[in-house]
Amino acid sequence: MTRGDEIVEALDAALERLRRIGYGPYARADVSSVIDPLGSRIETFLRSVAFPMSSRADNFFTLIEQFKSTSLHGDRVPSLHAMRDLYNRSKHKPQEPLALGEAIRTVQNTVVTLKDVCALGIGAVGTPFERELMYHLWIAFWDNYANGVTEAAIMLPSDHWTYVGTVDTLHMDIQSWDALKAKLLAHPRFRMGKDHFEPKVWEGFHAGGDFLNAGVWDGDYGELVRLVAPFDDSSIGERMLPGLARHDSLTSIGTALIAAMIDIVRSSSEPMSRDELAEAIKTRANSEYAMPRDKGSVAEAAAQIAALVDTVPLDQRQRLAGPVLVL
Amino acid sequence: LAGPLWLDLDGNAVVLGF
Repeated sequence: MTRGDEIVEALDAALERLRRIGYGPYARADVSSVIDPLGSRIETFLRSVAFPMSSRADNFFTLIEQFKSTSLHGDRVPSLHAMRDLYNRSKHKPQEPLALGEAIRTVQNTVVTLKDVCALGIGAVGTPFERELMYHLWIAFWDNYANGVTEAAIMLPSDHWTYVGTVDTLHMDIQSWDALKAKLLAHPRFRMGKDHFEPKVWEGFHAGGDFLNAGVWDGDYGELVRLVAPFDDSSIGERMLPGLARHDSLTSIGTALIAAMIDIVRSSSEPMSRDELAEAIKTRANSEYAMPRDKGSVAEAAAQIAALVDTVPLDQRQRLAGPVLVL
Repeated sequence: LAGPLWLDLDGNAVVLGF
């Protein structure tokens, strides 16, 4: 099953649920319970599968607009916008009615369109679904009032005595929290607060100073980093912790660069020289994963990753997955 | 790099780790 097949199957299942709602009286919430997760899923599909090189600034609207530069039939684009409109209305305009018939028709049209999208073979729509690496990650935040800084740590559960292994650490201005929190809470793959952790883990977070909050992420590794990256300020790490900034951590550099590389190889089947690949990795790691490109260790790591990818035949590169986190 | 970086060409499986 390809990632394209998977989304079509998810839409078919949603359509079946909508039809069943019609077997009796229904409430707006019944329709929303199908449309909300489906809309979010389609947006994620467009962002990470159809257009893996999309920018973090892209939204559902601009992602759909990108089909205008593909060979997708022009008639199909409005059906995706209709799906986006339905999703926005369902989620953000509870005072407006949500008719079941309209929802069924919209999802039916979206199924037809996404089948055509799969046939285009763009991005990673043709890569096997089972290769998708999902992670159950913890992200915790601590304030450092003296320096006006908030630290975010992305962690993988482990059997280490602290129960976690830190994968990446980002630093941001202490004022960033409200905006970042809103962004995380709006994401369906994120859940925040004590209820999502074992008590011993939550206590462990408190041991680390002025603990702010923590949440659980179930999904793609790169997507989580892309949500937090816009708030990262690399000068903070450099100033506060000489030699211990994010761009001094080989794990942070490696994971950011590999995530960037995966986006690149999945979006293009054009041959690239080793140097071009290394440059593209640094550029995307900088723009999407907040990894400064002008550091010697970043350049060195990009060259190593490019050399490794260079050993993979071109037709196999879209099947690459990663980063594989092993702590 | 600090971690292992490898390509595991096991049948169709190609993974890149760290």
